[in-house]
Amino acid sequence: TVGAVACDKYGNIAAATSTGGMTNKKWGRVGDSPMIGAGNYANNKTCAVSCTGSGEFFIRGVVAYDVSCLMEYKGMSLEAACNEVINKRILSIGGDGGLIAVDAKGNISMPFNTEGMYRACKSSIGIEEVLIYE
Amino acid sequence: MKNTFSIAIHGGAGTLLKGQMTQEKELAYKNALQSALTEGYDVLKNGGSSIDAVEKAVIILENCPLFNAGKGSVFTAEGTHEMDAAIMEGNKLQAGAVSLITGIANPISLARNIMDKSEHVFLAGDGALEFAKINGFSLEPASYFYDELRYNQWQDLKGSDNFQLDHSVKKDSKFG
Repeated sequence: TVGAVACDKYGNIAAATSTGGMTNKKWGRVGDSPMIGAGNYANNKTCAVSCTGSGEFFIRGVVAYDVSCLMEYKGMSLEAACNEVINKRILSIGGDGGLIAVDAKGNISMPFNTEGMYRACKSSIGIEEVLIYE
Repeated sequence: MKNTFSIAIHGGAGTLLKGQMTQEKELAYKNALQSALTEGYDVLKNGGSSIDAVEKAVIILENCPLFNAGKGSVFTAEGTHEMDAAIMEGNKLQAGAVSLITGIANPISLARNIMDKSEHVFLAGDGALEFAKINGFSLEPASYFYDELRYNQWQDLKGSDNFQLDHSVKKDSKFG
C-alpha cells in the first residue's frame, strides 16, 4: 500500500491511498485504503491520514477517523493522537501497521508498530527525510 | 495565506523483510521514495493544492514496481490484480474511492475522478471500470502488472486458503 498526505500554503490538507491488496486474496476482499475513515481521511479542522497495514484491523478500528476524532473532541495534538491510535488502540486488538498524517499547520506524524516501513517527508520549514525503518 | 506546507508519503509495509535488503535494493527504494516526495513537494512549492500534491506523489509510487499498488500490485488467488484506492480533501470533505478494479495503471486518479466528476464516493468492480472508460482511462494488459517477485510470492501461497500482507511472515493468519 502506498499513500501521501499533504498540507498546502493555504492550510488545506488532503490524503491519498492506493493498494494492490494482499497476495492470494479472494472473495473480493478489500483492504483499508478504499475505506474513507478507515485507512484514509482528511479534515482541515484536524488532520489528513493515510494508513498501511493489515486492513481488517484498520477497518474495525476506523483508524484514520479515530485520529481525527481524538484531535477534534479530545483536543489532542497530531502526534499524540497518532501515537494513541497506532501504539495503543490498534495494537491492543492485534493490529499491525502504521500511518502518516499532517495537520493544517503543516505538522507531520508517521508512527508505526511493525517492521519494514518505507517513509519520506518534506516540509517548507526544512524537514526532509527518506527512511526505511527496519 | 499560511506559509508552512508539507508532505509525507509511505511505500507501505516492507516488501523486503529485515535481512533481505541489499544496498542496491535499498538505493532503489530510496530513489523511488525521493522521486515521489520531490514531485509532490514541487506541486506545493509552486502554489498547487494539497489534493494535487498527494495524487501526484501516489501516481509516482503506483508507477514503481517496488511498491504494492498500481504496477507493483500483488497477485490474487486467481492470478489477477485487484486494486483499491481512496482520496479525500479536508476543506469541503470531498472524497472518492474505488475498489476491486483491474487494468487501471493509476487507481488513485480514478478515485480522484470519482470525487470530481461523479455524485458518488465509492465505486467498485465492473461498474467502476465502466466509469473509468467513460472518463478516458485506458486498460493496461496483464503483462503491465507482471513482476517476478510478486509472482513468486503468489506461488508460495497459490492453492491454499492463506493470504499474505507484504510485511507479514505469518502464512496462517486470517488477517495476514
